Amino acid sequence: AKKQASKDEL
Amino acid sequence: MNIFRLAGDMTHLASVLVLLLKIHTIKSCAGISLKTQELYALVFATRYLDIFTDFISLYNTTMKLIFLGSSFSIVWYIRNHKIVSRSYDKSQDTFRHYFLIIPCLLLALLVNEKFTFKEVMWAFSIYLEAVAILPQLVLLQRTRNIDNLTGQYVFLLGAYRALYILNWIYRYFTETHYVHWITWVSGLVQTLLYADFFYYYFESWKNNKKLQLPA
Repeated sequence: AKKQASKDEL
Repeated sequence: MNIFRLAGDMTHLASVLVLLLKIHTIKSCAGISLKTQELYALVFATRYLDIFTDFISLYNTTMKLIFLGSSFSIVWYIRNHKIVSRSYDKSQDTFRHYFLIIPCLLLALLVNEKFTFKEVMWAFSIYLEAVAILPQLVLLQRTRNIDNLTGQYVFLLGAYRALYILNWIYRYFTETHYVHWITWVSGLVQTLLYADFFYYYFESWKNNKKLQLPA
């Protein structure tokens, strides 16, 4: 979850 | 997802569509810097390394594919298409963009969220995107009459990151521990580089006269 939170933007 | 980020992504998509429209319909890339397009293709290639390993959403994957596909096809068009490549003026597009790549790579090796290949590549893509517009802005100063599509393309490309700054402010206040100095500082630098373009763009729009950047 943390990983995705930081790289969820284009 | 918030309205600022969606608006930012749509503005970025619009800039790509305007450029594809210009190149595909009038078969011209006059006023467009191939070097900026090459830098953007490198930005997307190094930022979206996780496109097949980390699925975030259909939207996220679709947009990544669009940005990757469009940036590489635009580079291909300008370099290889027999008609389009004729309108590319190599003698005007002289910014040594390789001089941008090395410092960004070095900075990414020093400043990153984690010292892994993917994270360093991701940080590199963020730093490179901040300066990728420089060859295009230099070319615009040399271009006598900037056509509308080119002006709109640069405007939309600058506006998208400005909207992303609003998105980061929004997320900072609504999400706990949402702090990303790498993207925030780079995004701010990137947007500030457009400051004088935005000024002249609005002046030309307000006074309804041709867009002209002072040399």
